[in-house]
Amino acid sequence: ETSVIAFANQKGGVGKTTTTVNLSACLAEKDKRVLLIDLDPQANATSGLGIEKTPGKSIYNVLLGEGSLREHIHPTNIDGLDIIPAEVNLAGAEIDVARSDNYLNRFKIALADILSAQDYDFITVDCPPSLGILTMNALTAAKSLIIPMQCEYYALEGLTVMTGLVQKLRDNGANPDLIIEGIVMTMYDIRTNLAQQVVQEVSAHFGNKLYETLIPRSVRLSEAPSFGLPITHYDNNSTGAAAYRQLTKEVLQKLALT
Amino acid sequence: ETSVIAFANQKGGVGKTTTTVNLSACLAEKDKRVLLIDLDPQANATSGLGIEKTPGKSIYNVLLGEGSLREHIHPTNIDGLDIIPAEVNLAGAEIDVARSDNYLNRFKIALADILSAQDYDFITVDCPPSLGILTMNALTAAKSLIIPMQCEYYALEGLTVMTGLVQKLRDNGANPDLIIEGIVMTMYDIRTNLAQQVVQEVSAHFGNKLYETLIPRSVRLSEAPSFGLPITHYDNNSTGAAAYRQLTKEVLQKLALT
Ligand SMILES: Nc1ncnc2c1ncn2[C@@H]1O[C@H](COP(=O)(O)OP(=O)(O)OP(=O)(O)O)[C@@H](O)[C@H]1O
Ligand SMILES: Nc1ncnc2c1ncn2[C@@H]1O[C@H](COP(=O)(O)OP(=O)(O)OP(=O)(O)O)[C@@H](O)[C@H]1O
Ligand SMILES: [Mg+2]
Ligand SMILES: [Mg+2]
Repeated sequence: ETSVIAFANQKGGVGKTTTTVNLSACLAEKDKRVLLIDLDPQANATSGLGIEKTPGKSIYNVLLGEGSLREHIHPTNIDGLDIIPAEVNLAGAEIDVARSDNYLNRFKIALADILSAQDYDFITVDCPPSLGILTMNALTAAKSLIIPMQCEYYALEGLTVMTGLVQKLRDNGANPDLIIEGIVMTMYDIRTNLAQQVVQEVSAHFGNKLYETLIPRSVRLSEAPSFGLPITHYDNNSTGAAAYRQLTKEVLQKLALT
Repeated sequence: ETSVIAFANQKGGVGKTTTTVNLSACLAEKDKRVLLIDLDPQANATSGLGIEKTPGKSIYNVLLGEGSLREHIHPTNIDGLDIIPAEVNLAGAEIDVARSDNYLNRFKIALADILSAQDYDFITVDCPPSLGILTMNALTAAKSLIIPMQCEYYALEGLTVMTGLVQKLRDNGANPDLIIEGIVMTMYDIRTNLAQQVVQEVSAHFGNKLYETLIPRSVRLSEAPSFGLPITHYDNNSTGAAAYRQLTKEVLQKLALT
């Protein structure tokens, strides 16, 4: 059974791409077969894995019913990790898909044949910082959601919007089985009171949904994408690599339990 | 003549809201009459200035032609600074405005009576992290654009998308006079090579558009919003307050020159 996990949070810059890329690489390291789908027109996950963005070549047409997702699968430098890249023209899908029928299920329909082939253990989906058509399509298709979250005040404000949306998608039948897999705190700086307060606040409201692993702020994590590499390949001994390996262990443990 | 400045960058978390709020407060401190318009459904600028978000009360209807922007003007705790707040229902405008006629000029039309009354010296507009309908409306209505930019690799990648878009809006006649007022580097950490490299890269490509003022990473800046205050009122003697005052001086100097 393939796990389909969306990485979403409408708050910008909270570590969605960094978490999708590095968790996917760590899952592949544990011999899971992983497909990362970049659903953000910024295409940061695409360049973060060293894949060239080809102008005009994205799954835009697939979301409008032409062609298949399978044609867009590329290998990466990481064994066991494939990618479906994004490109800036994907932004056009926000408007064109919005005007089409059944506009929330386009991605889910496109994903069906890859899911039935069971080629992958995990499909991870990086989302843009908005609750527009692309993110809504990801949340309708996914089985679960991981919410990366900065240890900041503005990020805290946005968390209830996200959890409220998940409840709405469950209740209105768009995705009755969607669950929040977990909330992961990123860019944690132990020296600041703010970070500790935010973690306490999230833990008080969301208890067991909060992963124990806190991803520390580490400049190595923000350097790695400029080399097109996940942290495990850029700096194997860094605190960032250790944290994402720890998170991966925790994600796998929790999945085994559900 | 009222200056209308949009603060936009589709990359998330680069300091758009922090720059809009603090620059607006510093302009008011210099006895400019300022109106901040929060065009982001996350409504971070609204809460960053201590304004309650009223469910269902945003300029959503105004963008669809009902009522006027003037009705939504609220005072803030800061002398000389008014706000038009946002609310999560503004996200619905992305779809509804997209389906209406003349969908790019809705905000520009709504702004016309405030501009003709010349009540303000500055109108500042905080944008969401996307190039959707709300940001496009802001860029069509604005006279100039300030691009906040993190000293990070992913933010560097997105900069050319932003500058390319400005050129397109000028060329296709949507906003022939739109100029880039400037690019401001935020969360600058002098200790990291990455930050220095990114600043050098931006300076090499965009030369005189890059403000000399670099906003340092400072936890006081990220604490201030939780008290609903700009940095000048939260911690008047912080490096963040000094940096935004310096930036304000630079912005005013450059405006006087154009
Ligand atoms: N733990 C970390 N330590 C230091 N820097 C980090 C960390 N995680 C992410 N970053 C950096 O912070 C910035 C924001 O992270 P990222 O781009 O992954 O967030 P995002 O939520 O995907 O952003 P967007 O909303 O634009 O999609 C990036 O430049 C990234 O390199
Ligand atoms: N110079 C700074 N030093 C430290 N923290 C900062 C600084 N500027 C902004 N921040 C914090 O970084 C986070 C991102 O900033 P902000 O929310 O202003 O960015 P944004 O571009 O408006 O994000 P979005 O794309 O979600 O609208 C916020 O939590 C903010 O408090
Ligand atoms: Mg991202
Ligand atoms: Mg913002």
